[in-house]
Parts: sequence; C-alpha cells; structure tokens
Amino acid sequence: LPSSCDWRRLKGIISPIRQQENCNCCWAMATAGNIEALWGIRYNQVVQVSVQELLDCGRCGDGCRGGFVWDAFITVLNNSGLASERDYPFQGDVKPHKCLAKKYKKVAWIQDFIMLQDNEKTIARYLATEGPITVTINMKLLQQYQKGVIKATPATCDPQAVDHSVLLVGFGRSKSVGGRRAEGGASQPHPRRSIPYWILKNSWGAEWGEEGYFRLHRGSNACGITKYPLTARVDLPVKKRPVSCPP
Amino acid sequence: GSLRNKDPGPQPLELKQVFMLFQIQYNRSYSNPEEYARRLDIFARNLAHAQQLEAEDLGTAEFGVTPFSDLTEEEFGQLYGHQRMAGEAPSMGRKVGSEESGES
Repeated sequence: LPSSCDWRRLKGIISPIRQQENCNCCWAMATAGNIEALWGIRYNQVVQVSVQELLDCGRCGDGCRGGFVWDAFITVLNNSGLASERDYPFQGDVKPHKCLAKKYKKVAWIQDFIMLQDNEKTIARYLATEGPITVTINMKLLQQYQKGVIKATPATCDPQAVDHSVLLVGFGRSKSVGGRRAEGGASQPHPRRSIPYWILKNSWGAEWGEEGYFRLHRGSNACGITKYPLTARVDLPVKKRPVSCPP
Repeated sequence: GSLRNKDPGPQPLELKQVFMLFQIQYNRSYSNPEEYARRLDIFARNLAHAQQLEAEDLGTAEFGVTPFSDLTEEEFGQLYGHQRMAGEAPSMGRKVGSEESGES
C-alpha cells in the first residue's frame, strides 16, 4: 500500500467537478465519476458520461429526489452503458418517462459492480490499485466546511446515518506538522503530528470546499465512509492489468 | 482616558455586515423582511455552530461561511442529501447463498 495516492494527478482520469444544484442526484454524479475514472484508467480514454440518463432512466423514478449508487449501476447495466454528457446533458430535473437511453451512442459501459469490505485499509488498497470508489457518508459537517481535514467522532457525525454519495479519489497524510491550533498559535500548541486523510470529490461545484473536493480523516470510519464503498468493474477480472496511482 | 483617542484598529464585522457579504457572494435575496430575519437568524446559528466545530475539531478543518450558511440542517439535508436514505436502507450485507437470501 503506497503512503499516498491521488488520481487527480493523472491527467484525464478525474472529470471536472459537477454541480448538482437543486437536484438530489449526488448518487448519480458519484456513479458517473466512478465510471469515468475507471474507463480512463483501463482504456486510456477521457469520457464524460450522462448523469441525466441515470436520472431519466432509473427504475425508481424521480432521481432528483434521491437515490442509491447501486441503483445507478443497475441502470447502467440495464441500458448497456451510458451516453455522453455532451449528447445527453444534465438538466437538473427529471423526466422519468422520457428516458432517451436508446437515442444516443454509448460511450462507456460496465461489466458489473461490487461493494468492498468495510475496512479502510482494504478500501485504500483497492483505490490505489484499481481506481476511484464511490462512498456514502454522513454530510452533516460539510454544511460549514471550508478546507482542511475533518476529523469526526460518532457524536459529531453519526457513521450510521449516511446520506450523501461522493467519489473517493485518493488518500495521504497531511504535511503540516501540528494541528490548526498549533499553526494559528491562538491557543495551546498541539504536539507535532500528521493526519492521515481521504480525498473526496464532491458535486457541489468547484467553488465549494477545496476546489470542489474535501478531506476526511482516514482510519476512524469518519462520517461512515466505510458503510457503502461501491465501485463498477469496467473489465473482466481475468484481464486485469496492474495500474499505478501516482503518489 | 488617554486610550480613548487611540485608533482601536480593525474591528470585527457586525453580523449583518457579514450576512450582507454572504448575500452578495452567493447572490441571495429574500422575498420579504420576515424571510430576511429568519435567514439572518439561521445564518447566525450556523456561524456559531461553525465556531463550535472549529473549537472541537481535532483535525485541521476550517469551518465558516459557505453557500449553505442560510439553510437549517434539515433544509440542507433535504436539498443536498439523498432523501431516500432517510428511511431504512436495504440490507446490503447479506451473504449470497445464505438461508436469508432465498433464491440466488
């Protein structure tokens, strides 16, 4: 397991930050990001897939009122892939009876999808060797978040009450030697330390957080990050080639 | 005393000034004075909560004004979470082939 991994550093793997606006479609945007990244890693092709197709063609109807990552993957399997974002652009609302899946050419498809073990080391290993993973977290602390590494406890962020899906794109350890209080010097200095973290891609626009991303503490199941780690498989396991996540 | 004539230096912004800056930055307007007052109250509570998080947090995270600072926690959850998760999530941990799962 490498000490750090950041798929953003490999060009063409992580698509631009999306903006879900008034549509509760984080689950569809996280899924789209997962497929785009895996497609880029496996086939060296930059694709942006249609989130709107996931919303319009989902079996559960109005995808702007919420959904699950696993339902998005089932939609991709049922439709034999996804059209491009350019052909079938995001509208921010849903026309459940207007599924246009058959109208456009598919630009990416998946073989199946899996849920990983609820273990942060397993998740890190899979992330580093296979690619980005969708996770579903409790988003409570994100409402006031600006930047830095969030270190939550079950009391401040219930790991069972997960309600927001995002894409896990990397991990690392903070280089700052000392916590925020030590850096600011406003109160008692903390002992020197580095904090292990996850890097997550959100779907609230690039203006939010750390240019659309945020970091969560790694190793404490912060905000329930291990509850639903799901990822597509874009290739048959037997054909797998080793990939390398840039440090 | 002699201190009275000294320049007090930069003063912290009043809550309403901070709220006005928030409205400008995130292009927010409210339909009537009652709604404005309600949002200002929510904004103040959220700022206080952000300060509390800063005090409690053991990481390096900074909390403060965000695009969601005029929303209650419930509104934020409804607008940006996935509501279907609010109910009981389906069982995903069941082993394939176990007695519980029935047919494959």
